[in-house]
Amino acid sequence: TISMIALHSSGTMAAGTSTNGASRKVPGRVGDGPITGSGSYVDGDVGGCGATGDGDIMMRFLPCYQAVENLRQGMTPQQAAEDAVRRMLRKYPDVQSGIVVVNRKGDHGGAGSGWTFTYAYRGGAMNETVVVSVPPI
Amino acid sequence: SPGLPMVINTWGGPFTAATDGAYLSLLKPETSALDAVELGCSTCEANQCDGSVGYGGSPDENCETTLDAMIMDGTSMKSGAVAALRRVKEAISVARAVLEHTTHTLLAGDFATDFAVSNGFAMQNLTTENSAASCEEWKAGNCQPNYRINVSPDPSGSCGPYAPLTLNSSSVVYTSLLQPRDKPEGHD
Repeated sequence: TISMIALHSSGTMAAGTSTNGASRKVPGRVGDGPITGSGSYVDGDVGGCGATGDGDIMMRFLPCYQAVENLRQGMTPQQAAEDAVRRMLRKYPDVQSGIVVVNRKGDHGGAGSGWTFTYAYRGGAMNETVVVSVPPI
Repeated sequence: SPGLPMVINTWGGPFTAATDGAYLSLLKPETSALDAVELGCSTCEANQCDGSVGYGGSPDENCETTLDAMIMDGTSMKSGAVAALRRVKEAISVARAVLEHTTHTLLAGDFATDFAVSNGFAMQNLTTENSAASCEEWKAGNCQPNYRINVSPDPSGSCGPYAPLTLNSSSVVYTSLLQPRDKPEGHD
C-alpha cells in the first residue's frame, strides 16, 4: 500500500491511498485503503496522514482520522502517530501497522508496530528523496 | 520540515519513484496537491511498487486481483474512493473521478467498474502470469494460510467451499473463537 500526502507551495494539501489489498483474501474483502480516515486523511487546516498494514484491523480504529485530530489537539506529528498506533496495540498487540503524519508546515513523524515501518519524503529544495526508518512500538 | 512544496508517503525503496514524481510535479505551478497525489500513487500502480499496489498483486481466493484507492482534498475535505474495483488498473484516477463527478465518497465492486468505464477508463485484466501462478501454488498447498474461521471443512488444512459452523454468542469461549489464525503473508 502506498499512502501519500502532498503539500503545495501555496499551503493547500491532499492525501491518497492505493493498494491491491491482502493476499488470499476472501473475494470482496476490502481493507483500510479506501476508507477515508483509515488509509489516509487530510484537513488542510491541520495536516495529513497516511497508513499501511493489517487493514482488517486498522479500519476499525480509523488511525489517520485519530492522528489528524491529535495534531489539532496540539500533538507533534510524531506524538500523533504514536498515539494512533498505541490505540490499536491496546486491543491487538500483534497488529502490523505503519502511520506517517505531517502537519501543514511540513513537520513529519511516523510510528509502526509488528515490523520496521519506513516512510519517504522530499520537499523544499531537497534534490533527492530521504527514507526514514521507524522502529516498531 | 524541509519546506514546501513537499511530498511524504509510506515506505521507501521502490516507492521513492512515486515520491520523486509527485514532488517534481509540484515544482510546476499548474500542478495542484491533488494532481501530485494522483500522479504519485499512479506511479506505484503502474510500477506495482513492492507488489502491494496495482495490478498483478494480492490475488484473492479466486485468484483475482481487485484494487482499493481513495483521494482526499484538504481544503474541501471531500474525498473519492473505490473499493474492490475489478478489471480497471487506474484505481486512484477512478477514485478522483468519484470525487470530481459525484457527490458520493465511495463506490464498490462491479458498480465501481461500470462507473470507471462510463468515465472513459479501459477494462483490463488485472491478473498476471505471476499472480495466477502464485495462486495456483497456494491452492495446491490446501489454500494455506487463509482468512476463514468457524467453518467446515477445517480451514487450517483445507480449501473451500466452506460451510459455516453455528456459534453460541453466549458461550464463554465465543470471543476466543473470533480470533484470527496464523495470518497469510501480506497486508494492505
